[in-house]
Amino acid sequence: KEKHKILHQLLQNNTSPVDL
Amino acid sequence: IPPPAKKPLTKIVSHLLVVEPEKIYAMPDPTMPDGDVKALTTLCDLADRELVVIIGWAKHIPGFSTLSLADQMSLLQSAWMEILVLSIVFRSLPCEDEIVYAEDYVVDEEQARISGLLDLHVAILPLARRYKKLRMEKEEFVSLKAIALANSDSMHIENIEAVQRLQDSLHEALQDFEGSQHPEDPRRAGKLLMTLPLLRQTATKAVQHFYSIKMQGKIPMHKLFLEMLEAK
Repeated sequence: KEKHKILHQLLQNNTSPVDL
Repeated sequence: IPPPAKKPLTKIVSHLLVVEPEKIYAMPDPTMPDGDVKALTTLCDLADRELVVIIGWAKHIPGFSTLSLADQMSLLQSAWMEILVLSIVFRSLPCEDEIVYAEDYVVDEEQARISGLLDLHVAILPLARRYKKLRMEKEEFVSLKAIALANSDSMHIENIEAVQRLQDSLHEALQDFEGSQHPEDPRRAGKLLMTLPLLRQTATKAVQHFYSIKMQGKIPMHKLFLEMLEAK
């Protein structure tokens, strides 16, 4: 999961990832 | 005599139409000189923004959000390029041998050659021709896109039964749609599903194309796009 941080983050909540 | 009124769409297909994302634009950097670096930078940036939209869209597919987080990730990691390619191809249907990467980024063969996008162009065209021949409709496009996600054949699915149920419900929605809207062609749902191998082949070529660009290291790529490329 650490490797796929942004996907994980986007699926888990509705906030935008910091680094896009 | 007025034509018979079309039957209402199935609930899932109507829902998929409603949650279909808004158009996004490529917005090529006007300060960059034209050429392959600019074209690839534009496409990689577009793909990154499309990925954010695709992840948000997937959550609205009935049954997707009830899968475990790990299975949601596995499906998206397997199918993201198929979803991207299918969307590009659907946008390109009204055009003749042009690829509509975005409304403001339409590329013909000559421009593809100049921009170093010819391999990608040549890979996508046969799929576009196939859907043109079928005259794919928007309802079919949104259904097929959801099916491509559910049917991504990831090797890492934890709950195979739950993913199978998702596939079954989307498959049933497509069949119901065709049964009510295209009763003249009882094999239409099958014809659409039979395009999925070519969609996967095309997406595989596109992933290989962008992976080799990543390895060359000349084009800036955002983190989500890199993350998804690495997952392949």
